[in-house]
Amino acid sequence: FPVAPEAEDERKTLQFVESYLQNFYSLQRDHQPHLRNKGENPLATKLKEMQAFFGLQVTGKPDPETLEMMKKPRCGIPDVEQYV
Amino acid sequence: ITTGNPKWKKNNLTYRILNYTPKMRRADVDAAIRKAFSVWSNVTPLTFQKVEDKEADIMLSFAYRDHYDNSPFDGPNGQLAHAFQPGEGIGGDVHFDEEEAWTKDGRGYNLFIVTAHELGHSLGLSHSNDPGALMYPTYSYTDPKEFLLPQDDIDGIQAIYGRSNAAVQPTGPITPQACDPNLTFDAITTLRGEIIFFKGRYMLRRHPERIETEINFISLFWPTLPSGIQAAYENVERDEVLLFKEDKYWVLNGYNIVPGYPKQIYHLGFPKTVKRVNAAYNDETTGKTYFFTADRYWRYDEKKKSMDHGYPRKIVSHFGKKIRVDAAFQENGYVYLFHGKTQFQFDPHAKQIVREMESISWFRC
Repeated sequence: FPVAPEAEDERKTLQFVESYLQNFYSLQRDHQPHLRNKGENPLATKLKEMQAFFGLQVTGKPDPETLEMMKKPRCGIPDVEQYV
Repeated sequence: ITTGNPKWKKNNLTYRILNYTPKMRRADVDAAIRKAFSVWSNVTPLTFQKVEDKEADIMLSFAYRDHYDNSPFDGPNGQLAHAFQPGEGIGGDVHFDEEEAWTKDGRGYNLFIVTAHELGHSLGLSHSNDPGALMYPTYSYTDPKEFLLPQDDIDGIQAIYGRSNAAVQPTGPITPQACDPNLTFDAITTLRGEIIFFKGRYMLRRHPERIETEINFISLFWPTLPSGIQAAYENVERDEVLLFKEDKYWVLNGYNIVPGYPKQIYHLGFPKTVKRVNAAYNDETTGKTYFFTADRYWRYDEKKKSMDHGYPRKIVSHFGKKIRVDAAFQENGYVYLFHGKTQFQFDPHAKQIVREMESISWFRC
């Protein structure tokens, strides 16, 4: 069945958020579920890191303000970790 | 500072522009990049010499998508450019995404601003979380003619290379902090339910339903407006905001600058002896606009579009306080007059000041 539009949007948003955090906040590209530790999922952790960096409210969720910031044109260098 | 503190071991560096974007004249690309280098040489002992045909320390080029450095570009918008930390080979090099709309002004992406940012990385800086810093990760336009390297960036680069050799050490603008008790304002206006506080290049937005005070560059919304707005007021009836600087004023209709502005303030009836307006507010009940210049105030009739006779008058004669007003606005019938770190709440009906507060009291500190 075709995916319901909302679900499709949500999937695209999540993909966008994931790619942003992989590019700029060294979210591991290959975080397989079985590697997930008992704590917070890595994506939420990295999202909080990004929100803290930009002075946004640290929610760990891709809220509208966070998405708005992610969509801004920017430099390709990561905000954390060393870019080699 | 980039992890590991990479830095160039010498102060006299070379750069080479490997190729040019067809979107700008070659001379404009040269000029933008030359100016970007001077941003950093002005505040450090570093010097940059352009070379034409040999390997340079910093190689600048425009590239498409995957350009074999493990960091493919993503087409228009998104990632605009990237650069490598100091080092041999690709170290220090700057790559621009050729698919961006590169320009020398406020349209598209200004090549000077982006180059200056990337050179920060080429010299060993990483991103700053100061929203006013050049090394802040997201793009924001500033008129190159007005560009001043912010203090945050000066501190960063001098931590790596030391101070400039200039007799007078350069300093830069500091990003205003909403809860800084010493914060003062250039101008304040309401704008469709928000309150906009102008300070230098910045505007602080107080939205009734948001907890956070948002700080943006004025140029983010209005690239053609100058920084340092000196007075502003909203005419709610006409959905207009008038913004003043020196002897000129602009009109916003909603959020857009009305074509045909700026115009001269004399157009409003000021005599030529008035060189600037310090503050202004529109009285929502009478429809009159009050302008403040030095220690006097004027009254303008918005319906007749002319100054009322018998003005200017002394501020103290009407407002009961012998002050110079930096900024003013009206909210819920009260007029708030700002002078430095203090604001005075004036009741137009009682014709007296009923309260005195800190200027920053509007921010939920």
